[in-house]
Amino acid sequence: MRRIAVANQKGGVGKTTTVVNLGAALAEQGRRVLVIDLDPQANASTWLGTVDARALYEVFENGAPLEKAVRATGVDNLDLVPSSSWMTRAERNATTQAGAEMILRQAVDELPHDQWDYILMDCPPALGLLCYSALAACNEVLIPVQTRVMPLAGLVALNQTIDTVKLRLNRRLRLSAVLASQVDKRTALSREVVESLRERFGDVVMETMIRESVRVAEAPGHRLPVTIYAPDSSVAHDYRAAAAEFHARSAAD
Amino acid sequence: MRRIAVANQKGGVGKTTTVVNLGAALAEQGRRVLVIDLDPQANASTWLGTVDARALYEVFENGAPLEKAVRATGVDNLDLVPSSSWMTRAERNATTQAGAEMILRQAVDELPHDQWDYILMDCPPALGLLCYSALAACNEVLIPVQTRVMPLAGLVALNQTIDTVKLRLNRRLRLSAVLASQVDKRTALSREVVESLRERFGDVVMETMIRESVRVAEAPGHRLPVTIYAPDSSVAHDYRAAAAEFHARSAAD
Ligand SMILES: Nc1ncnc2c1ncn2[C@@H]1O[C@H](COP(=O)(O)OP(=O)(O)OP(=O)(O)O)[C@@H](O)[C@H]1O
Ligand SMILES: Nc1ncnc2c1ncn2[C@@H]1O[C@H](COP(=O)(O)OP(=O)(O)OP(=O)(O)O)[C@@H](O)[C@H]1O
Ligand SMILES: [Mg+2]
Ligand SMILES: [Mg+2]
Repeated sequence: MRRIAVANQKGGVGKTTTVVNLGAALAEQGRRVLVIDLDPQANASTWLGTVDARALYEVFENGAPLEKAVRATGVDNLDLVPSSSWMTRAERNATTQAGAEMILRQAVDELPHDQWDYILMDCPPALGLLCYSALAACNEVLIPVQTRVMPLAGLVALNQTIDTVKLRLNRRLRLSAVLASQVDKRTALSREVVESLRERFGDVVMETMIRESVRVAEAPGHRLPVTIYAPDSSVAHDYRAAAAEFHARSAAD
Repeated sequence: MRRIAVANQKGGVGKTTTVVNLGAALAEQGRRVLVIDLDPQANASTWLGTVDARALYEVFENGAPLEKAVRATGVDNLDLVPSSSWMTRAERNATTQAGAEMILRQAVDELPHDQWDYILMDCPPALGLLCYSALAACNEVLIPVQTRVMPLAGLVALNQTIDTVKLRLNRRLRLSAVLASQVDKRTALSREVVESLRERFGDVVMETMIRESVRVAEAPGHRLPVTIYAPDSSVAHDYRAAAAEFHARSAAD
């Protein structure tokens, strides 16, 4: 079971969009996927149609089994642990406990081993306890990057955070993929940003890029991943290619 | 002196872009503008070319005068109080103090009254102490909304937060403007979102909308507001119109 933290503290770069659409594309290709929504704003939960005020909160607060927080979604092979604004409270309460960043890791370790092939964790736009919990609980980090200028600035801090978590909390953690998203091939800006990503991260940057498409932005309004909302769209094809590439990468490791 | 918190906990909706470009357009029209960057990711500070590790931190931590944290920028009539990652530490430390949300308000109250006409505060993508500090310190809130589906979901929580701060900390606070941004007039989605904003917020929604334009996304890479980087672009015109409209609104109040 691959555990992947989808993280980037810069806001609006496509973390939630990646988790939902890549998750759905992996599910379509026969993988069993569990999405864990760690963002108190619960965008992934709302998109997948299942919000539950206390499910994940109980795991952090009272040590409830994570399996009890899992909900089915309308997408075959895709389950969800929903978030809610209660997670802000859980984050605040946990910071006073020793080893709070390890709560989620222990909870994930207790999940049945053969029920899912992938766990994708959606992180909030901040480097704080919820993000550190995901980095401690996962083996891999996938960083979505909106191909604009401002999102590049935060990558140094994010890399340092990954290194620190690897050193102190989770030796297995590695940056396994950078996914260029909202790529507008018509502009030089997107091409320059992709080039600079490849210079900085080498072949960690996925070959597949996700193009800018209004279909992606419309999909949450229909509570469907773009692979179901607009199955023949070129951007749905992008996510399918990204899923296939991402899955092949693990086989190669 | 108008004090305006530019806030929206949803990530990537254009808070920083609004503060820098609307600020620069107001400055161009002869207003004296002070930008206060409350985001530890310091995107506005990096864009305006001035990062200072401890300036604002000292105000929160040790009660240093805010005026000492003010820096000139390369834009006439536009000054900046820069942020840095130290603000994460200041936020964490302050939560244990009584009345921490009022630290910034008192600091702003001590600024000279006749040096600036506008203060624009850039908030981080979370409803936490730094955002509450801005809401406590300001008379007005401007909410930038990216015209897509997911940003709409957070507006209920944001409105509740504004009401709560108004009730408990700052009776003068009011929502004075909602600015539709990254509007892509070619898509039905943008039009539908703008319509839904007008239904919900009435004439608080500004007539002026900011169009989607690659010039805006390029401007931070040149460390210039779009009104200087691409002065004849249609999006620079949008910001000038927004500045004129926003300034006229105050006269009308
Ligand atoms: N390929 C794309 N084409 C068009 N729009 C996109 C694309 N990817 C994401 N978006 C839009 O960009 C915005 C930001 O995406 P999203 O909310 O997934 O980012 P995020 O990183 O999860 O944000 P946050 O930091 O708030 O959690 C959304 O409105 C989304 O619909
Ligand atoms: N009108 C526009 N046209 C094109 N791109 C835009 C426009 N406005 C903002 N952007 C781009 O959208 C992205 C998000 O904008 P910005 O960083 O200002 O949002 P934010 O709300 O401050 O994000 P955060 O939540 O991370 O603080 C940036 O890459 C920016 O360049
Ligand atoms: Mg998100
Ligand atoms: Mg910002």
